[in-house]
Amino acid sequence: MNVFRLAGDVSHLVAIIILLVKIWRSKSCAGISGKSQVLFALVFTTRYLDLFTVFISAYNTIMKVVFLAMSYATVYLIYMRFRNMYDSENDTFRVEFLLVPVIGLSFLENYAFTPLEILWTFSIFLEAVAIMPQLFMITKTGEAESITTHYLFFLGLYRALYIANWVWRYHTEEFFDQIAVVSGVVQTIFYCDFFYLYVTRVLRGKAKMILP
Amino acid sequence: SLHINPKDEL
Repeated sequence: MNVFRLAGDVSHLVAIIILLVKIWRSKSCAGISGKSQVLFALVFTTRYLDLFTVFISAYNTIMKVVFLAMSYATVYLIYMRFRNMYDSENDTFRVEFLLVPVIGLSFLENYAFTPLEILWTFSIFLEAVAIMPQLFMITKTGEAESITTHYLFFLGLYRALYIANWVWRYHTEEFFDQIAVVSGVVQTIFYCDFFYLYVTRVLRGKAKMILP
Repeated sequence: SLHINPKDEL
């Protein structure tokens, strides 16, 4: 555990809490892509199956359970509790265009051809693209509420900090996880355009981020 | 070739 990794995990946690609290307080999930949230719940579910097979640390186990619980709570709020506010007309990204290639790739490129390894690889590849329905929705409507952009900022920050963590681990313990690093870098690139808009628009006091 | 790392990251 290093400071980048811990800060990355905290950013991830903050992002998910921001989203949950926003939906809960406003009793609305307007502007939030339910599809992205279902994909994230699927990411956590397929990655954390090792909760049943190996024990790494109390921190590891607690964080996994918290991420799982919060991602399912988010999906519940969007599709059940506040489904009247769910903006399905703008959440039209075709998820099968992500799932089919990701399933195919996870069978082709994995550390071992076993169910747990393939599912873990699937979760890594899927996480890299799971935010796309959300970014697509913002592009389609042309705007995002500032709380939604804070959520995306902390998600992107989490990814950037994980890259710093991998650089650190590579130099200190010669740790290199090829699948995680390559898809992690790809995932971070998706946030770059958003980061630029976030800094130039949201941080200058706009209530909403309006796309140019 | 690829080898399995301990999956200690989240």
